[in-house]
Amino acid sequence: GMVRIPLRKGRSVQEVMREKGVPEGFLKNLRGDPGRKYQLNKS
Amino acid sequence: VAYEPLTNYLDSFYFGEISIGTPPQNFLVLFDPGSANLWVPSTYCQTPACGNHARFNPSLSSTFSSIDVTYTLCYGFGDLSVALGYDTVTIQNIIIRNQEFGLSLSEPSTPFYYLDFDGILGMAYPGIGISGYNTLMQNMLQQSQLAEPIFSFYYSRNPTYSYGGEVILGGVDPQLYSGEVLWAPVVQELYWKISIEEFSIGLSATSWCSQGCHGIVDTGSFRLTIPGQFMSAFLQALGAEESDYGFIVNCSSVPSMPTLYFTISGAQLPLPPSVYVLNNDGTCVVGVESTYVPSASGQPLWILGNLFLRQYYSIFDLANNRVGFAQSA
Repeated sequence: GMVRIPLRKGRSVQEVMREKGVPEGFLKNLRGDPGRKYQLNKS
Repeated sequence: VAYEPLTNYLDSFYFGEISIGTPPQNFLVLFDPGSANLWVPSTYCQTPACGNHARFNPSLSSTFSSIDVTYTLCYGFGDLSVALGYDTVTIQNIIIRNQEFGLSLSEPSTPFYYLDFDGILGMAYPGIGISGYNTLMQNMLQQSQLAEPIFSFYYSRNPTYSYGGEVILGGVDPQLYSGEVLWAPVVQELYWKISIEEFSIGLSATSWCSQGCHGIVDTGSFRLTIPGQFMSAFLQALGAEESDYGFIVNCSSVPSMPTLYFTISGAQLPLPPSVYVLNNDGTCVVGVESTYVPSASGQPLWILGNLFLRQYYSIFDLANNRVGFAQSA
């Protein structure tokens, strides 16, 4: 009735992109709002 | 909603393994109290993001049933479309039968191609999940899979890829925290949303929450999210400057920066600068971002993400609709 699931800490998107040799420039132009996740009318 | 530069591509996420199907197919999922649906990449999806992750193949599972319904799921960092199906989900030694889940049909490359995890396991209330289908937590409760209707999160202060912490389904581990648990009632049974009564920067109470603030406790978010209307004053109080990589401060000044205090259920929860300032390769960044989305009832909205929860072991109590915080070990 009780389970423990170990959590791994992943890399950031920036780190993965660097490893894959992807130019990062466009990430700096990304815009958004973290609160968008919690807008019910968007679900 | 005001769209400002995003910095969450600089953040890490924490995830664990589950299995779906018979025989089981393994996936790394983000355990996310900020959403309520379970989805994983699938062989229906041919976009590069899916090709770069483990994909569920329904034709290889003897227990899979399809549902002829598709949905778009929205997250802070991007949206994706899914088809619904049922199958057996296995988490460690717990087996949840006939669990509804999404099989991705299309995932945009940014950010999904570059994420280390495959899918997301939502742990919020059913009211924000796809209507008419049970969430995984609902099914676990209905199938009497949990010793207690509780789950809890612990984040290590020195996380690594192999161990960043743990999520405990069905209980808490008192060895992972110290002191008393502070309980805060959930204000709306959709998200794990609680009241924040006051926010102080050092010894100075800001009164920003004098008309009430709400905070969503969300391990699926990394930074501390501050209501947009307070961001400018907050950064000024900290002496932080905006740059391409967020709000930077001089690393040598971090020890003398103020502790932040959240007053919740009448008690002050401190967040020292060693926790809220992130050192990214020698650049010290205040781990905050802003939102212009208010709480549904109009209060300024905060999001208490991994950064806050590294400091506080968090307990999500489904039976009593409350969130508990205790000093993390």
